[in-house]
Amino acid sequence: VAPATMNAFELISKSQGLNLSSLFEK
Amino acid sequence: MGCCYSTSKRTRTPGYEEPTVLASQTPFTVSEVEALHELYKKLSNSIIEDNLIHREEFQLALFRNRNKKNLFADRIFDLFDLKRNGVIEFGEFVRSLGLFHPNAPLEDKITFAFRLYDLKQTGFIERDELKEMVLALLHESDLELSDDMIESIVDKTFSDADINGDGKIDQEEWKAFVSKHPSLIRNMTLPYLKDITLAFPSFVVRTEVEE
Repeated sequence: VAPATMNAFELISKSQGLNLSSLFEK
Repeated sequence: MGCCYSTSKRTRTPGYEEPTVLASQTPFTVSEVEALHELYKKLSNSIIEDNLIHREEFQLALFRNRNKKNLFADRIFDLFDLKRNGVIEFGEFVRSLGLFHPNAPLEDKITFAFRLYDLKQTGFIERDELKEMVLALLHESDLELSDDMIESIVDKTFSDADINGDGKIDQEEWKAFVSKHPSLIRNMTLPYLKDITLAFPSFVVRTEVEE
């Protein structure tokens, strides 16, 4: 993806720290 | 007596709240709250056996590493810790996860994401906060961008979201921005929660309360 078209919030939302599905992994 | 012993033992757990009460205040059923309690017991005793989720236990569950520092995980922990006493109690855990339920109101998800990104809790998302979050994301990923590129991304995003051009994103501007980019709150929905009792049957030991 060309940087100029990147959405900063879209980038941020991919943080592993925001992926709570990990809480449910056994 | 067996029944009474079980109840009093649970009542003594700090922060424990009755599943019927939590179910009435969240999108979860009583059985789902009980399934979440099984998950909560596991998470809250992974390092310190006190039935409370400490920050390190939250980090361990998210990253399999108790010492991993992550800006966003810290923010999530702080928002889950409604009483701000440094731990996530069971009621806080259920109420906060309720926001991630597929049936939770979209408005609540959008507001939670706004509070998450409002790092300094000023009621606005400011440009320096946005840049700090982009830098934190780049730090945890393999993506490398020059400072010029980062500035360009932050500038473009900010100008798109800051409709009135006052240099900060308020809640109304955030709502409008999310409505144009709904994928921004995709991570605010955990499909597992739709029926946690089926997704995680091992957590359901027994149903103590009649639905």
